[in-house]
Amino acid sequence: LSSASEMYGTVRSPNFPEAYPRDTELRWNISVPRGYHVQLYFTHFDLEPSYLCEYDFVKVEVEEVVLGLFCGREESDTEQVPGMGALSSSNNLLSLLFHSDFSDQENHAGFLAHYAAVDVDECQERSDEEQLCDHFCHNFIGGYYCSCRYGYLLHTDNRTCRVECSGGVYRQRSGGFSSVDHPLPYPKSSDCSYSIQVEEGLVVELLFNPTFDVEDHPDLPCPYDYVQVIAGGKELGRYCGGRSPGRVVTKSHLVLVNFHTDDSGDNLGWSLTYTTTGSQCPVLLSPANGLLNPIQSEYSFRDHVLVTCLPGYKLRKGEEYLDHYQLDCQKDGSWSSDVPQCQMVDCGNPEVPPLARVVFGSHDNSTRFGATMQLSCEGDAFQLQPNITSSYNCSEGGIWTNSELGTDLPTCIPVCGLPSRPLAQQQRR
Amino acid sequence: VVGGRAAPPGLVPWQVLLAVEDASRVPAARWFGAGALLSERWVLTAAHVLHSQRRDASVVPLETEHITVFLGLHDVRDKHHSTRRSVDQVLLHPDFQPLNYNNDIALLRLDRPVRFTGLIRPVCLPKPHGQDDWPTPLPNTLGLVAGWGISSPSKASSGLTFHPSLTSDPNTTSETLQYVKLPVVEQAECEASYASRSLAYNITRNMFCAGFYEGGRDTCLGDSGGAFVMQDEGQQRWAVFGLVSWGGPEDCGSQRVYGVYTRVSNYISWILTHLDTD
Repeated sequence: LSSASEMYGTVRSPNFPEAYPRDTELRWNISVPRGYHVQLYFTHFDLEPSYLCEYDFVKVEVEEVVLGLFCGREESDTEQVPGMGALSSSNNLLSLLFHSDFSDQENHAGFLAHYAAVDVDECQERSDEEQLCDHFCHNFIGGYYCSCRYGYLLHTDNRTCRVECSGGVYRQRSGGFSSVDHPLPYPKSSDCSYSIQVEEGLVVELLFNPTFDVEDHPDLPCPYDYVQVIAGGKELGRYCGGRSPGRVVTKSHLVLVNFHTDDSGDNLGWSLTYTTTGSQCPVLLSPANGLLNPIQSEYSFRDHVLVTCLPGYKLRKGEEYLDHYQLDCQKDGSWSSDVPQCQMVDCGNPEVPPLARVVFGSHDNSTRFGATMQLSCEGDAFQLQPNITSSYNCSEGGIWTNSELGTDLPTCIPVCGLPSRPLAQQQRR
Repeated sequence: VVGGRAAPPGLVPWQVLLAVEDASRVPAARWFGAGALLSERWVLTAAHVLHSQRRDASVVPLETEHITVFLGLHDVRDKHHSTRRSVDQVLLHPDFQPLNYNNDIALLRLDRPVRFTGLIRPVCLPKPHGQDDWPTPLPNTLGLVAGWGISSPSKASSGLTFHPSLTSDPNTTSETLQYVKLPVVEQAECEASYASRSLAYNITRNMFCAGFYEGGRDTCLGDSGGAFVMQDEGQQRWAVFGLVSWGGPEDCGSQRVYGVYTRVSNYISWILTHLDTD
C-alpha cells in the first residue's frame, strides 16, 4: 500500500520496465487537496490478458467506485486497456490497484502512469438543483466562493443569501406589507419581523392575499419556512404551504408578524393588508339648527365629529357660547361629550355711546339674531359722528353690525356753534 | 365787557377762562384771559395772552404749566365746580408781533380731551378768507363777544389799557360772564380812528374793529382772547370771526375807541394745520 499526496507524480508496476512479479498486489492511494481532482493517464500498459481481466489487472477506483478495470495490451471485446485517454476522479482521491496472479507466461512489462491534481470548477459541475451558491458562484484554483445580489447578505453558511428585514414598524391605521421580493421567491436563511403598533383602542385585522407560497412539508407542520403571527403576546398561528390563511383577527393593537426561512426552497412568499377598527360609538343626532360633520353610518374610536350651528345660532356649552365643538369617539366606545345645543345668537343690549339713544326695530326690543336697532343722539345739539343713517343688525356672530361702520359705534358730538341756550330775540324798535 | 349783559349758562358754551401766571416777571404776575373751544383738545385765543414778558425781542410762549383752562364756567367764583384742564402745548402764531399785536392768535392744546356737555361745546370756524360762504365780518354786521373782564369803564386802569388782559383785580372784573353785541366797523373808519392819535397805531389787514362810535359798549381788560362770534343765517350756528386783541389807551367804551380784534378768517389754514395733525 502506497500513498501519494503530491500535486503530481508517477506510478509504475513493480520492476517496470522488466516483467512484473507474480502473485503481487499493490495499491496506490493518491490524494490531492480539496478543490482539485486527480487526473491519471497511462503512458505504457502491458499486462497479461485474460477474460474479464481475471488474471492480472489494474483497477482504478474512487471511493470504491470503479472507474476502470484494465488488462492486456490492446482492447478486445471483453478487456479494456486505458489507452491515451485520461481518467479523472470525481473528487480529490484516486486509488489504483495492481494485481498479478501466479503465472506470467510471456513476461509482460506492466504499466507506467502519471497523475496530476487538476482544479475543479465547482460552479460548473453542479446541476441547477445542487447549486453551490444561492445567487452567484465564483470559481478559483482550489476552491470557489459565493456572493449575493445587492441588498442581500451572505449567510454564515457562505452559500445562501439572506436579508436584513426586521424592525419594520407600521403605525398607520391601515397598511400592508409582503415578503421580500414578493411575488418573486423570498430570501433564504432569513428572519423577518413586521410590527404593527396602532393606538390602544384599535384592533388589528390581517388579510393575507390569496397568492401564498411558503415552503412546507407534507407531514410535518411548517418545519422549514413559516409565517408566524403573534398578537397580545400570544402566537395566533404559524402558516406555510400554498393556501392563504386569509383573514386573521388579532383583537390586539400590537401585532407581530415573523417570517422565518431556511436555507433552501424557491417559494414565492406572501403579502397581506391590515386594517384597524376601533370601538364603536353610538350614532349621533344633529342638534336642532345645527350640523354634524362628517355624517357617517357608524363611528369608531378616533373618529371626530364637528358640531356647528346654522347662521344666527351658536353652540351653548355650559355658560360658554362656541362657534364649533368637536366630539371624539373614545376608546371605550363613548363620545367625549354630549352634543351641545344650538341657541339663537343674542347680541345683548348694545353699548350706547354717551348722549346717544337706541331705538330697537321690533316691538319687543329683541336683541337676537336678525334684530335691528337705530342709534341717534339726544337733542338737536348733538350729531352722530360719523353721521350714519343705517341701522345696526344683530349679526350671526352675535355682534351689532352696521353696514357703514361695521362693529364700531359712532359717538355723539355737539354741533359746533350751537349754544344750549338760545340768545333772546331782539325787539324791533 | 362794558355795557353788556349777563350771559346765562349755555349761551356761550365755547367760552373758556385762561388763568395765567408768569413767574419770569419780577415780581411774578398773574392775570386771566379768555379763549374759544374748537374741539375736544384745542382752544383758540390771542397770542398776547400767552406771551411771556421777556426783556429781549424774541417771542417766547409761556410755559405750559403756568396756564390753566376752565371750561363750562359761568361764575368765576365757581371755578372749583367747573371743568379744569392743564395745557400740554402752546402754539403762538409764528408771526405774532408783540409791538403792534399783528397776528395776535394762538392755539392751546389741552392735556386730555374734554367731554362736551350743554355747558361745554365747540364753536365753528369760519370759511377761510376769500371763500364767501362765511365772509369775513362785513362792516355794520353784528357780532357777539363775551368775557369776565372789566365791566365798568371808570374802574379800568389806564396804565394797562394797551394790554387789556393783564389784570385780574376782582374789584374791577365781572364775576359772571358778560356778553355784548357789537357791530363791525368799516376798516377805513377803524384805521382813521387810530391814525388821529398822538401815538402811531398800525391797523393791519389781520385786524378789524368792532364797537359803536358813541362808545358805551365794548370789550375791556380781561376779555382778551375771547371769541367775537357771528351767526350763520342758514344753519343758526356761531363761528369765531375775531379774537379780543387790544384797544386805545382811553377807558373801554369811550367814544370812537373801537375794540380791535384779530381777523380769524386769515388764519384758518394755520389753525387747521395744527388741528389736523392731532
